[in-house]
Amino acid sequence: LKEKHKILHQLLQNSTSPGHL
Amino acid sequence: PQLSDQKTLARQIYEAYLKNFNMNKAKARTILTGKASTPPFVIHDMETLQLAEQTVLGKMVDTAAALRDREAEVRIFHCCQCTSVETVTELTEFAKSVPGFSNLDLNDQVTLLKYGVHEAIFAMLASSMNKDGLLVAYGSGFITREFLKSLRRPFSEMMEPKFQFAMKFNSLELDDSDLALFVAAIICCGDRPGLVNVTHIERLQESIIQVLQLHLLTNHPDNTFLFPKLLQKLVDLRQLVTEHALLVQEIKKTEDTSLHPLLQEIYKDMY
Repeated sequence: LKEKHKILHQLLQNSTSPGHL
Repeated sequence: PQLSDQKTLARQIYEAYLKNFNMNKAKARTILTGKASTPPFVIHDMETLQLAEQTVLGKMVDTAAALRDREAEVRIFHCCQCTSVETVTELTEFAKSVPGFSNLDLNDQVTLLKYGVHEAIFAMLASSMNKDGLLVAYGSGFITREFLKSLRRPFSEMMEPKFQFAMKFNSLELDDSDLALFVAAIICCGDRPGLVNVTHIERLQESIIQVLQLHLLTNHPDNTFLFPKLLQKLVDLRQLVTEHALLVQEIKKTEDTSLHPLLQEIYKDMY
């Protein structure tokens, strides 16, 4: 699940920007 | 002691809501009722859209060179995605501030966000809507419902169901303190597909639902049926998101547009 949701996972772990299109 | 615990939880969730969301109902209503110092720029046709892109929308999103020559529908879709991504980020921070959420299994936190964020987005979007349109770009713009409806298919079908939901939802006259608990209840939901530790989440959900019920009784003493009405809205939001996900899937298949990687993650294998 973590592998398929890398950005969500990252957002949960720290406050990184999800980036742009 | 239990009552004081519940009041503390309600206050913590309300504070997290005010801290993490750049737009809230109180701010939106000030603008929508014409009480703000600067009225929003109204986007009602292609010309005003272009003007907005050079001003208010340009500040919100980097309308990159790649998009400049694309048709209006694609540019608007891009703006919608940017707003959604930003709200997902805010919702993640909000969720982390809900007492108990961060102690859940990390996989379950991901699942709760995956399934909850769009329901929460559409519930909160109602605050920025009236029957005629929707506030955009942090309240500096207002895009009319008629203009959104006049776009070509399938883009024209994107927002109308959200307006229809919003008009009924707004008639409940919730304030930000109610919405904070409602959004927390959406996120902490024990029946999302694939949850590992259901009991743990159900316990958290139950405490939030109890707090919501208590809060509504004190905040809206004249509206006895507000709580069951809101529980029904949770069901309506699920339907709204299912339809939205289908539409996005159709756009992805038939249109030459990109989908933000975060949104791709969320929509993939959702329903």
